[in-house]
Amino acid sequence: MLEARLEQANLFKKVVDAIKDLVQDCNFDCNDSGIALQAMDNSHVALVSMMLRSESFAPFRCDRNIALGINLTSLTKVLKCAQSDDILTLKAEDAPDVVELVFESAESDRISEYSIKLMDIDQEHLGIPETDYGATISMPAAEFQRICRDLIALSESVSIECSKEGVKFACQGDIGSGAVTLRQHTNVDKPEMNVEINMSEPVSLTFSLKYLVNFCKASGLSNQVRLCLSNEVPLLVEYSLANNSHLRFYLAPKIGD
Amino acid sequence: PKHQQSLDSYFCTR
Repeated sequence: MLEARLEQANLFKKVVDAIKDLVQDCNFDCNDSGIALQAMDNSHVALVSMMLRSESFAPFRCDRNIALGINLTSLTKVLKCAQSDDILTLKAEDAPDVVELVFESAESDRISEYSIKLMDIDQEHLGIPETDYGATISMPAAEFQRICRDLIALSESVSIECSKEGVKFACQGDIGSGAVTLRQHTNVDKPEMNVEINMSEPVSLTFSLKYLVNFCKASGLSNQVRLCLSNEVPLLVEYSLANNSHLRFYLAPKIGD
Repeated sequence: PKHQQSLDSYFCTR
């Protein structure tokens, strides 16, 4: 059986909120290392990969592998019933028909119990190859969100160029063009404002802004976001969570002229 | 214009 108690229901709420517009029906794969999710959007352009490690829960118990097939719209409806500082416990039997969600108030004696009917989801599991990226950029998540939201007003696509000059986000549209360049930057007082660029080769790639704006819904989960780029391979956008957990998005590039 | 690639060619089915 699965029993996973999360001190902050809000964390799970935010994760589901960040991915629900990208993917609809997902398997939450539970085993003794934690709860993982991997799903592609309908167009097979973007992939979501979430890992909530067992250390993120207290206690965490999962005796055998359980796949919880959940519709995220249904899950969102139920998670709305949790107050943001509630404690969340996920429960399921070994061959479950339902997943149970229990919300407990840390301050009062309220206990709310909900269940969601599970679905059989036949999902392909993709092998994501280990990649030595040509460029890795860590930057404030809010800054990345702002750049994506600003540039989508002008164009559908953004080119991300990383060179020893820094990283340049540029777009061209019908009304004109826009570009934002960031250089490596260390803020001693506010390390969450740091911009760190590690580059082994210059990289230049083009991506659809619609997807990037979507990924940025995860901005509330982490102060910093990490972008990993190599020419001609999918972009990795990573939000690190506490206890080595993470929410990652992959996006296929646009290529050719 | 550039064409949107799919992830299928990058990630293999396990």
